[in-house]
Amino acid sequence: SSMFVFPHKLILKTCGTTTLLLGLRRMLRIAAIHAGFPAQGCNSVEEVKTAAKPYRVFYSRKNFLFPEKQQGPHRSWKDEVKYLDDMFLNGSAYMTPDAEKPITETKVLNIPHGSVDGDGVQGPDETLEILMTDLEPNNARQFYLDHAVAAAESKYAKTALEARKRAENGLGELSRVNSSVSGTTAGSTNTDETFDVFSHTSSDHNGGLVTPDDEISFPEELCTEGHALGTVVSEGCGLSDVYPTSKYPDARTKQALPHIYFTVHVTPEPQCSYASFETNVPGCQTGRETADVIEHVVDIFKPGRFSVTLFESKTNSAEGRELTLLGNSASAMKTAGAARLRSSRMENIPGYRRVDRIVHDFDGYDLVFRYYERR
Amino acid sequence: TFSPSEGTPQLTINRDATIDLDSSNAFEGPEKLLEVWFAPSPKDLPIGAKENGLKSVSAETWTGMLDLVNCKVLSTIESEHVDAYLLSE
Repeated sequence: SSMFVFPHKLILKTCGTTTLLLGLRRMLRIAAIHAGFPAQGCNSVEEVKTAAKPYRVFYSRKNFLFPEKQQGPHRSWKDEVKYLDDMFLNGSAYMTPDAEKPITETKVLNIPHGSVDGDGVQGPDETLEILMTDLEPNNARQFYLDHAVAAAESKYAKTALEARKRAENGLGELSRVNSSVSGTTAGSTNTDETFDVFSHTSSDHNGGLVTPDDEISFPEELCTEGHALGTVVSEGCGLSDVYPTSKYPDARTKQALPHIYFTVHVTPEPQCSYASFETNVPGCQTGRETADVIEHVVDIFKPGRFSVTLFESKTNSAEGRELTLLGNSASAMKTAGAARLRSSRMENIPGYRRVDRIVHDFDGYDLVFRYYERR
Repeated sequence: TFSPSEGTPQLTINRDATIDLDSSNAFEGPEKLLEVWFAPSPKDLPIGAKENGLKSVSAETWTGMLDLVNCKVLSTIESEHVDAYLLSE
């Protein structure tokens, strides 16, 4: 599970049998009391008086695999919608692709705030979410502890061997292993954590230099530290390459650079295999990047089925740009064309058949849902 | 907490929370996703809001909210523009 706290918004994504909605009222109180956001208007309910009025609320989830285990308002989508309706007005609930065969339930609330929702958003704004089930077992194995330890040992041994060779060649240096933090990455997509691989006392060795006779010890924290092992897995399976530093940040990402994130959650066990990928890194205007990201992520997990939800501001989306054609603007037609190209590439993910496509039109935003099955 | 230089995100790991972590039984992977906006952008915080908005709230305060959600904080990464929390039920 993960939480991202920006100055203006909070994203909370929790799995298992967590009771996410039960934290919402406290969240609004915190925003008012500790962050100074304006409280809601006059209301006889004391609790509401000290609760901040949100600008927008968005709640969604995929169908649960084990709904009977859920607690509180999460026992059913109906209960969740009622819970939110009791707190907010002007909400809309959707099921995609439809109520007959729902895969993802979505509730979007645009709270009247005296300003136009779409105009208030600065710059392109989009969220891409890929939800995957029936993961290919061999690919899912990468996310098991024993596999991660083996991968870490292999990587460590290789690094140690390289260091030993350098020492034998007379270069003599203290090796360091650089790792990037996996799972959630805040701000820049490059977050480096450096920790020593070797530990030697200066009395035994020459100021920490590695010599050919050194006995290499495998640090225990690298075997048991979930974060370090997660880093190894992230690099080994290709997650760290979803946004390669050779290509990102591009011009468009730079505009949103401080506020970009991506998060991955994985449940690899075969009886409940599942993985999700979510990011707000904007797709490139060349019309390639979003589909490239989807193909890259899907190739890591090779799911039997997956859905892609793209939630983007109308200034950004293909559907939104269609509206600008009414003005016959040359630039609008060009950008609409690029957006259509981007959209059409997402219709053809190698190895998969796009089964459903649904578009929801919200104030200032479009939500495009696509569902794929392996051919 | 590890912070090698100014401006570099700070990582804090809560090792006590990870000792008995066990997901050997079937686990509900599909998440509930909640996104709550209080302003259209970080630059458009309303009058009266603290300069850093929600980022000015302490981790301890968020922990109280997360207790209601039944989540523990495994680690945090604090940066200038966003704080990221890795959580577990």
